[in-house]
Amino acid sequence: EHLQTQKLSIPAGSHVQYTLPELFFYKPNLWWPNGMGKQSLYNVEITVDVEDHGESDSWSEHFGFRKIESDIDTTTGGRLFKVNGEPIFIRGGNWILSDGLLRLSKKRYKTDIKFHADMNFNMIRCWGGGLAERPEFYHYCDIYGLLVWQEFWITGDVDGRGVPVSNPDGPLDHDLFLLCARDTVKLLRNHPSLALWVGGNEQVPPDDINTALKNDLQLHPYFETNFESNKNFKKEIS
Amino acid sequence: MAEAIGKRVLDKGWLAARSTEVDLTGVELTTTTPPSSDHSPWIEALIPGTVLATLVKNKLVPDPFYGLENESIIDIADSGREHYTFWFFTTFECNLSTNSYVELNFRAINYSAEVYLNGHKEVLPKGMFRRHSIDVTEFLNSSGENMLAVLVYPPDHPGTIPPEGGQGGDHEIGKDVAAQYVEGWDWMAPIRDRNTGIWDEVSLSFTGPVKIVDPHLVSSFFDDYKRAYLHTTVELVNKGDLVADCTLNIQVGTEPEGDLILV
Repeated sequence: EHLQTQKLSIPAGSHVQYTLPELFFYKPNLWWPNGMGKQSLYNVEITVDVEDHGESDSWSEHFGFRKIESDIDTTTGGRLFKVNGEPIFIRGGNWILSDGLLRLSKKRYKTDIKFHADMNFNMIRCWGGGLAERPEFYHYCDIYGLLVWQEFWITGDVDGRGVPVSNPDGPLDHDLFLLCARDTVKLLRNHPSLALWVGGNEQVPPDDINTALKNDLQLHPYFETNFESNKNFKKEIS
Repeated sequence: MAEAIGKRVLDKGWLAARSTEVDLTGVELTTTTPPSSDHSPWIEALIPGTVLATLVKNKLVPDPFYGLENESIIDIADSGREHYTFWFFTTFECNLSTNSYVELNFRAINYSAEVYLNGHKEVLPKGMFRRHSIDVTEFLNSSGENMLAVLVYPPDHPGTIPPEGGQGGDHEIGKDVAAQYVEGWDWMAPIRDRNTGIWDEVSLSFTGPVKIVDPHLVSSFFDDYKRAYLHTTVELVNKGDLVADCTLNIQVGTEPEGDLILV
């Protein structure tokens, strides 16, 4: 078990962002996609106790140790994926959504996603004209080892390449699009099955949206460097 | 018994009614004149779900996925947005202890809404893919029943389906930040209400003065995956009016394998 405790003091009425000292693991059980190994998951639990009050809040989620890389292959123009340094041949399927009336249930997600794993798939692509899928969808992709390619809400047909040509500059409210995208990333980002965020289907989002998404989604340089020192920093958000 | 910290999902006992058939305001619905399921136009609602899912559940429209039944359901383009603008209503009880806080959370609503709780109003801004959290601590009846009403509006640009159909209909839905398939595609017919509704989880979260928000977990690897680090960043909100001296704990355990139970 890995357990760590930090003391901190939070000013009244404030909203702070705090990074704990990183936890070290020696040879952790890695998370692998379907067909490449086990989908090892750890349970991460975070609690906060307040003096003179007791436990104030708690949060827990599954977490999988894995590294997913992908680049465009200059020879074929296709995208090559690697998981934990191992190249993977992608066998994937398109996904729109479970039900057109959005009667989304854990049971249905479990059945649909296990079906994809039983078909020997290792990736599901969530099409840009559908939904940003829900945490329950990602939970079962974590369990069954389905990598997820999640598109944002832009499609060629509706955004500038359809017949008739329409919405060449995407949705009317770009700030709203980015607010929804950022909130969706925060909702889904800890799932080991989440492999790739994609701007849209058959279409690049408008420049300002695309640039902002690329900027927001790159890995923070903080996580690139080698770690020996236990650093923790607290940043006032507001 | 005071509420323990944690989340309570509100997915039972919801009612629904078409907005054009309800003369009361949200304040009246959640104070003097709460609805009941045995009085028309109120029907049992499916939450989470869409307006059409509730109408299908109550057999007020045929199931659009059988035969050509979808053709017999009026499209929002012909009925107008108010036809699919719906009220949703429920009640709940909760017992708050001192220095505790409650947030009302909507994980997704399509497309915008007004929330009324015991006569207090909040507006949920537009966007199908965003979460909403409202601190409702001061509006709650800490003993007895709380009444919650939500008026949900369809997307601003539901569009019109051309006679020949086509990918995304007339593409108007693309002006909003919402799912685009709902105007129909080559593989499916249009969805008549454009998926309007409280389409994802509704919950209450009970906390003390300090709340944990959106932890971010990142792993980094070295020495050929022998050495790994787990980096954790959390947002913490102190809702109280005093400095909070906290102890933040993180525990990482392996999942029980099969029927092995960790003691």
